[in-house]
Amino acid sequence: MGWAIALHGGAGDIPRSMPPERREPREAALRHCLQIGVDAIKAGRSPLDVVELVVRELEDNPHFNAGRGSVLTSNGTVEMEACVMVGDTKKCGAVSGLTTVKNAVSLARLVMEKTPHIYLGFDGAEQFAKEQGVETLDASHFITPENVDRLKQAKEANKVQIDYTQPIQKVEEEDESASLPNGDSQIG
Amino acid sequence: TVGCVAVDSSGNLAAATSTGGLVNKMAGRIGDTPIIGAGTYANSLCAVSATGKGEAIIRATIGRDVAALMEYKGLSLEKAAAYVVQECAPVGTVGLVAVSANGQVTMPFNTNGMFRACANEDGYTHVGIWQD
Repeated sequence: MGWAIALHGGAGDIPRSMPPERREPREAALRHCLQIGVDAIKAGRSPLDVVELVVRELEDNPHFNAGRGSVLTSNGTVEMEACVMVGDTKKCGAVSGLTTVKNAVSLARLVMEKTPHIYLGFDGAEQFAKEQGVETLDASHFITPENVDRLKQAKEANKVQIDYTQPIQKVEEEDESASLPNGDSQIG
Repeated sequence: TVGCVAVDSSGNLAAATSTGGLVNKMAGRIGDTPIIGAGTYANSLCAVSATGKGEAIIRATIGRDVAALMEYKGLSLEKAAAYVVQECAPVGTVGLVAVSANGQVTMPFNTNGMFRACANEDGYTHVGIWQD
């Protein structure tokens, strides 16, 4: 018996050829977030506090698909969602369809702690966020140039992509000098 | 999708997950993250946070199935999570991180890679992307 913590920053078709300038910041962020969690749990914070703290940090990092850096809908908008759950009581809270809330995970915790419900979505969730005074930001805060490019590629291919799907390559592309916005060569 | 699971020295567990969903998803689409028992689950045995393709994770009730295999079949956390990831969801659709009440940690995935990290009281630390 002892404390333990684990975190993820997304799964998908992550190419082993991922260049260092894209890999290293993500690895550094994972280490940073892990250390935040370890410090918190060593300091005696509850597991609920720890997971909220760590996920907030991951949300604030544009390299991951939550909060700032969230991927875009087909309309070019963000719709974020989050959930928390406590083991011994099975208390839980969840939110969906957020467009302005800086840290969705904290709003999910408020749903758990301040309402008789489990799950709020879209306008109701945004309204609840305002009532609770949680930090909100203009939707443009969450949208990164990289994700605008990813949406463009996905729309051109008429596909949806899970986290870290490799850029979609257009087979008709014959311009060998062409490269994708993230620096990945289309010709390998 | 980002997520975190934690257990303290008394065996108290919690899980949290947050996401923007899928690139080019339809407006109004809800994925696995906020669905209790799919992308996020915790009980007195384990805490689970999943990532990947939400529709597959919901269909397979990934989080709850890990807990159910421990609860009803007596599997260890590692075996329960490995079974769910390898047998219950299509290849290339899911990864998860999980901890048990007795401090076990596991991070299986059936995608090409998963950004992940873990640590425990014994001093073990791991940061990884692909299968080692």
